[in-house]
Amino acid sequence: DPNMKGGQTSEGVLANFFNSLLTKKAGSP
Amino acid sequence: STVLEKSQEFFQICDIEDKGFVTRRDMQRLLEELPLSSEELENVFDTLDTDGNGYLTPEEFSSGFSEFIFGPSAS
Repeated sequence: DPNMKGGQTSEGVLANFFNSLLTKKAGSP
Repeated sequence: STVLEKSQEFFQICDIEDKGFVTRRDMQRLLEELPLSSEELENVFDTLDTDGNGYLTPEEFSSGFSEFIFGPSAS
């Protein structure tokens, strides 16, 4: 979503955060 | 697993001392673990801390997580 880049909405920030957590979970045992 | 289980799992990642709530300081600890800036983590904290008391409860955390999963209309 190009709208997410630059000035991030709080929604975008949350999405970023939870996506990172999901990735972290998936990537570590 | 369910959304609730996931959100509890994530809450525990943030609440590493198992206090039952997450502070700004806990959030900044995630700097080492997540590819997010300090500013972004502050932003996440502010967004999740809907009552602005400086503590994230599991309820606030899971409502933020549901918004992420289902969109802001689901509450």
